[in-house]
Amino acid sequence: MIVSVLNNKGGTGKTTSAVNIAAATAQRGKKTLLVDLDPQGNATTGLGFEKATLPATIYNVLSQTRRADEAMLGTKVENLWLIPSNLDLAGAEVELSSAPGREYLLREALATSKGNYDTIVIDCPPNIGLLTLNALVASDLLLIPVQCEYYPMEGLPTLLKVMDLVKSRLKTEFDYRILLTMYDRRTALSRRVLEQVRTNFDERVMKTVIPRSVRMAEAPSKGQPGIVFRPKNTASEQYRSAARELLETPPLA
Amino acid sequence: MIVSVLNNKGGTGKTTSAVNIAAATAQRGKKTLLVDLDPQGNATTGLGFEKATLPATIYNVLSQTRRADEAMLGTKVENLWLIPSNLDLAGAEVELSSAPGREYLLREALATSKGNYDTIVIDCPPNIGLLTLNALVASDLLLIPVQCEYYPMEGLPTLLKVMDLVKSRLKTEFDYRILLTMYDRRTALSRRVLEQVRTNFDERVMKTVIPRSVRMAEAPSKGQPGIVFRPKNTASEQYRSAARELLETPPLA
Ligand SMILES: Nc1ncnc2c1ncn2[C@@H]1O[C@H](COP(=O)(O)OP(=O)(O)OP(=O)(O)O)[C@@H](O)[C@H]1O
Ligand SMILES: Nc1ncnc2c1ncn2[C@@H]1O[C@H](COP(=O)(O)OP(=O)(O)OP(=O)(O)O)[C@@H](O)[C@H]1O
Ligand SMILES: [Mg+2]
Ligand SMILES: [Mg+2]
Repeated sequence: MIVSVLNNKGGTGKTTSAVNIAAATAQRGKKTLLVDLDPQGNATTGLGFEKATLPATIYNVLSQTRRADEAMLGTKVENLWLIPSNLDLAGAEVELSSAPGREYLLREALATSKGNYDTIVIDCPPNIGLLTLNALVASDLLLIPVQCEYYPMEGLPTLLKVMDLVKSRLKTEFDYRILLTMYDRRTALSRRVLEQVRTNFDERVMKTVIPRSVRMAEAPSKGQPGIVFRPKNTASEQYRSAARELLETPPLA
Repeated sequence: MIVSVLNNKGGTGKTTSAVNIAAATAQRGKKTLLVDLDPQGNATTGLGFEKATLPATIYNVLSQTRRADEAMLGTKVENLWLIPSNLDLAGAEVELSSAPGREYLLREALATSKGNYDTIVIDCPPNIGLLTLNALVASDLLLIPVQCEYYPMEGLPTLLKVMDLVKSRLKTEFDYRILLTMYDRRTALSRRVLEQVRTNFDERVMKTVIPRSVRMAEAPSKGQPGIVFRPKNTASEQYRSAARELLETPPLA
């Protein structure tokens, strides 16, 4: 299964969800690959790597100077590998925009290694440019983290419309789920957003909800996923439950 | 003065800062224009407008089918005008990338109306693409909101490097300030980030710090800036102080 974690709204918990769900599936014994498709390289630093000294990145893979398996790094989490990213990737949007089949580059690059992994998780940048289009085309399932606040909720219908457009234009099939993040049950805003998203999107919304927890925000400063840094924390437990729920997702499409 | 609010890191408080600082300068009697340069159109909905029924947007201005003064809307805040945005702008990155002088389109479009306003504030999307480059070139001052967490702090040096590159390549001059946002004095992470950013960036960091406050996050659901929705809230007071501090910024460049 290839899952892309995307949302053009910034700061909704894409990287935190990608890193922790990938780590959780790895801890369940599934061989897992995390692909950092964001020039910011947050998933790369979130797993403890130095962006300045990477032997190869996803940029080399997309520009076809490296095979995917030549850019993979083993991480401190058993069963979890990473194809890292850094600012080199920032030029890809423009450089690759005239390449033939530019939206299929990632799907083709992963085709050879897909068989070696049970699960591949792709962390996307906060936009719907060429990099995110590549992730959409390469995926079976899309995970949309929505922070329990107004702007992330308000942007959801537009994001879904764009996804539909991509489906018909690029003749590709994918299913999607919404994951509510940074939920704070003490605020009326959080509760209202949870209710409204559940009402409007029904069975697309995962039962698991990720609570706001400062431990999750501290974990990247230690170069570890939250579920490794503080395994018993509620948000860690919920990310393990989200990984289980995703793996057992019956297709809805 | 033309101020751009930018940071490629998502969710650090760009829109919230742009909307509230623009509203605060308007409340001090300065004629202020807010430009929404993000296809998400969050500043547009944050001021109570419907993105689907806009007569004209910044997209029309950049593609030169409307003058800037033809796209301006009066807002419910006295002295505050808006050039709105919606998803039409999403195509601009690609459409305008081959236009001659593509980085100067916004500067030229604002040149005729610059004289009618005391302050112009530009809200940028979470990336450093063509739209943000246009904002850099059009501005005298850059405001970089940095949420008091690890990933936003970690990305700051790279963002400043890219800004320097733009300065030399596009032969343009700008000064910058860093505004710490969503500060939560109860967490060690927030305090650590505040100390580290102040140590590394010294006089570039604004004295004003914006605290985390759920009222700020609720305000957009009412179509109002936080400083209008809950004027006496601490975060509102701090945004008024940030506007004062910015207006009185002696150049450092
Ligand atoms: N459950 C949580 N509780 C508290 N903080 C969280 C939680 N999840 C994420 N965060 C913090 O919120 C901020 C935004 O999260 P993150 O960077 O994962 O979002 P993103 O969608 O990947 O952002 P971008 O749009 O820049 O890629 C980060 O500082 C992160 O540490
Ligand atoms: N001081 C604050 N206290 C609490 N919540 C805040 C504060 N400032 C902003 N927020 C909330 O945090 C979220 C991110 O803020 P905002 O959307 O302004 O960031 P942004 O940088 O513009 O995001 P994007 O990268 O998507 O453009 C929003 O839900 C907003 O309402
Ligand atoms: Mg991210
Ligand atoms: Mg914004």
